[in-house]
Amino acid sequence: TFSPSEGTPYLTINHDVAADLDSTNAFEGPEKLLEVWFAPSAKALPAGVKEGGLKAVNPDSWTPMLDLVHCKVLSIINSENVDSYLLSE
Amino acid sequence: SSMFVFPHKIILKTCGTTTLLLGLDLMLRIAAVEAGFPFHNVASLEDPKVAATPLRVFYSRKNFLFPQKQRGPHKSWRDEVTFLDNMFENGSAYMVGKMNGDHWYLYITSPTSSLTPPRTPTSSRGVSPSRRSKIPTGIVAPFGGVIENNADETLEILMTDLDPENAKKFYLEEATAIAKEKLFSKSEANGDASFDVFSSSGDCDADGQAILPEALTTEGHALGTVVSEACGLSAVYPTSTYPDARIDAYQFSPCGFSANGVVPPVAGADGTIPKSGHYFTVHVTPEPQCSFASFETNVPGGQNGRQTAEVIEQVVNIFRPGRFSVTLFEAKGALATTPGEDADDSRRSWGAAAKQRMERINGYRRVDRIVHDFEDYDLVFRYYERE
Repeated sequence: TFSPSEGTPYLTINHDVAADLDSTNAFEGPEKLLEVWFAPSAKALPAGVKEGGLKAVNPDSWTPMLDLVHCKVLSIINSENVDSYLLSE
Repeated sequence: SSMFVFPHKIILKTCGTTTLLLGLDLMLRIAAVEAGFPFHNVASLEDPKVAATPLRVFYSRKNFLFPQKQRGPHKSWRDEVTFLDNMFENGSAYMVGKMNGDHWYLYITSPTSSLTPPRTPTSSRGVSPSRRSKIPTGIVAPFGGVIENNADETLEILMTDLDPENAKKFYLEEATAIAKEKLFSKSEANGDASFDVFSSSGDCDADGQAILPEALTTEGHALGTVVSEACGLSAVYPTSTYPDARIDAYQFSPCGFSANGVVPPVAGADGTIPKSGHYFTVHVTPEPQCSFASFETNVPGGQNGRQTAEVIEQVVNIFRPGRFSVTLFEAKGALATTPGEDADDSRRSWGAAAKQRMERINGYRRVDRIVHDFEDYDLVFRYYERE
């Protein structure tokens, strides 16, 4: 049995979305990729920015933005330096 | 599709007919209102049009297989560029690769406006809307100092025409069969004949891939974990080398696969652990008429002695595509600022050798190599076809 250390990222699953997804009509694999930088590094956040920067944003706050994109959150890995959101579609 | 949220940046990658750029306005608003990043497009934070001032914006994609089926600003590259130009100052758009074959598009905002930041307002962190209709980028006035070039590197492998046998693994039916076989082996060893894709123990395997109790997972996630192991994805950044790495994978029904990996930084030669988050993400559309797989990571090449070319070969062997492109974005200061590394001659020559190694991917012929020399990034686009 593997014993993760205390620093191991942890997973949260959105059961409401993840339980009944159907990808029957998927046809376009190539993705659109957007990367937006607000500061030069995690160590160089501007004055006035909340501790943790964008990672301090409540995960639910991203939902309306993802609705505009037509994606829903399936699950989230929280880790010290980056939070990963696995999305539908 | 995937999203990665760092303290200072956000990465959003979406496939299908998603309308990615339509979320950009709200993303910038959230960054200003909820994270507190500076804004310059309106007078106050209460203004519903408030948008945080991004330092850099990158937007890219491969040519679509079915562009006519896209929605909104994604119907053509021209429309996407118009959308972004209407939003940001200092944007540049490029097409890289063959016009009559696989190619790749990039939109990038310039950081040069950082040299002439707008006047800092006295009453708020915003400026009069009448002064700016577009969102400026690259401003350093609120930060003070100069943009630093961090060790930033992004590798993206875009694979089409997947080998049908390899693509089979990404169908629910096949994934279920693999899971049953795996659990049957385990059950036999334990004297138990049940065929549930969920584990009753909740234990992790030795490689850290958990088959979680049913209450904590879904069939898609459980099978995603099985597929990650079966196809070899779990071995790209194995927990034997990256003890705290974690993969979150999902097997779609009837087919399709997505996985996000988080790879916490490992200690450098001097024992210090850099405060940088590393990730990788994989998406697979296995249907033969539109087969496609992508792999993207910011784990630096050369970490733990593994060259970028070795990672590419390992990933390509999972899918055996008929053709694929590789884009490698590297910050120009990366060599000089990698924590725990000296930008000495030996490091540079190692880097040159690593790049040379990318010219020879086993089983493939490198057809195109196109280099773009941006102000603070180097971009190398390579295109390969099966021999």
